[in-house]
Amino acid sequence: RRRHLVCPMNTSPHVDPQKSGHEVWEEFSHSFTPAVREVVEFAKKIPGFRDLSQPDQVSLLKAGTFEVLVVRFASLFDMKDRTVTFLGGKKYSVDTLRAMGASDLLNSMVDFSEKLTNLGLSEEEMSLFTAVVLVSADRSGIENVNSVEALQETLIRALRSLITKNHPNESAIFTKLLLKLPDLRSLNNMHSEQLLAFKVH
Amino acid sequence: FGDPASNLGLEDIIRKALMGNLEERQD
Repeated sequence: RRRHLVCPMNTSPHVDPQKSGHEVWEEFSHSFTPAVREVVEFAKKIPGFRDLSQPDQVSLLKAGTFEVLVVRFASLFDMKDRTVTFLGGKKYSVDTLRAMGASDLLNSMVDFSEKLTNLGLSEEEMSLFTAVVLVSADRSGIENVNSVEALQETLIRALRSLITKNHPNESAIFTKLLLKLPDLRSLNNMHSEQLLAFKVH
Repeated sequence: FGDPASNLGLEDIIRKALMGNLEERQD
């Protein structure tokens, strides 16, 4: 039976049919590990993140890494051509990936990436928004909710101030950005369901 | 199969990446 890995964190969606499930999993893990490490390095640079307890740092990263990656890799999704670029550098059309078994998650990710890109944020704004995505006090397993909440509020204030300064005539941008947070949660939930299904099979 | 992040080995990668920094701090 042909199998495909439609996550762009792979080098290619095509899976060698000779490889065992374990080997496929190992290869997949090898592909996304550097990206996850980059997320951890990014988190370490968020002022105040390293002051949180280590279990809370782990909980935030465990819960938020996917969402951070969605924001960071939004450019892999080209909504004009309706293509997705895999880490191996090759582009695949959304229709091709759908035929390979990609679920509604793919369409949702393309839609999200389009809306985020259309906001035209600078690198600095995107970076601060990513920090807000990661530092969310309502993630499961947080021990010291007050500390995470305090850091989250500081980051949100900084983001609002930066957006207001850079886009004085576009006050809706900040609101639109905050509304992206529940969208990311929803994508994260869909992705978790996919992962469970993938592991089970 | 209750925790996709753990299944993916994500927690292990995160802990190692965070710990690396702790070791640097101790140095």
